[in-house]
Amino acid sequence: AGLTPRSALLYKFNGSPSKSLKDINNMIRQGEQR
Amino acid sequence: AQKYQDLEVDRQRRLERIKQKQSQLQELILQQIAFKNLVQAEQQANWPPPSNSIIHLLFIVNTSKKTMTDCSISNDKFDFDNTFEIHDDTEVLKQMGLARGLESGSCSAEHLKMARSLIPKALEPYVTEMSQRSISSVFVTSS
Amino acid sequence: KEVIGRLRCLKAEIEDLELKERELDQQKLWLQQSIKNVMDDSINNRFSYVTYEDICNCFNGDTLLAIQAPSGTQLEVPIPEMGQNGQKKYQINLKSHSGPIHVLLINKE
Repeated sequence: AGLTPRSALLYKFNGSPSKSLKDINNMIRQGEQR
Repeated sequence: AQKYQDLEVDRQRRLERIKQKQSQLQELILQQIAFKNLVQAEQQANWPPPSNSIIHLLFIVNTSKKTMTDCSISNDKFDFDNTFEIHDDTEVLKQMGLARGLESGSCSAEHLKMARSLIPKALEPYVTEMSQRSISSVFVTSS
Repeated sequence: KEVIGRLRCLKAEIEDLELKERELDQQKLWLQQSIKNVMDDSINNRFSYVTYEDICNCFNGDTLLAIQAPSGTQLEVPIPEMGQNGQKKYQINLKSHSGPIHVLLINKE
């Protein structure tokens, strides 16, 4: 509760495009590289 | 000159939006083609797989490289001690080859013909362009 | 005179872009409806599955969790932060208002 869009990425089942999941995967990967 | 600049900015924004929307449309086309190929393949299979070895669409898959990943699950969240990736079922169907190489522009002529028959006729130019990976020319042609 | 000419061309190009964008919006709606019809078809529904082996072959060597949830289920991944024990925390939050969320562990071993 209380998470703003800047602190989390969102995806909706049967509502968001595949790109949303790709963005999530990129975020996780970039965090790991840093 | 100011008006020209404003219009130029407007033009760039529109081009960007169109590029995104074309990409989304491509994804949807691949989704429909892959799904129809899946259904056809399963219908033509000699025998159905055991019911305890299948998973029905729609689903997403979470993958972790390290097999010792600790994953604790409560009723609304997963906690992992390592990185993961998430892929939707359309991605799984693409990796199974059910998009017939369209996603990477490496589609044979026979598969291209089949793919065109699986989507509404008005969208066939998109499939042709995807097979050649030159989606930008679709826009030019339509204009 | 030159600037006026360029301005006219730019306006015409923007009109074309507007038409193209509207066409794309219409095509997207159309295709989404087409996908829904195809997936809702009773015969297609029976055959819309993959096997555990199919999924394992796509992600060779990975530990896999399959998550099935009703349409509209919200998935949220917070930006990973360092925990108190010096390890990064990775989390997925799921929220469904219209049915249960099923989770399956798919592991070749």
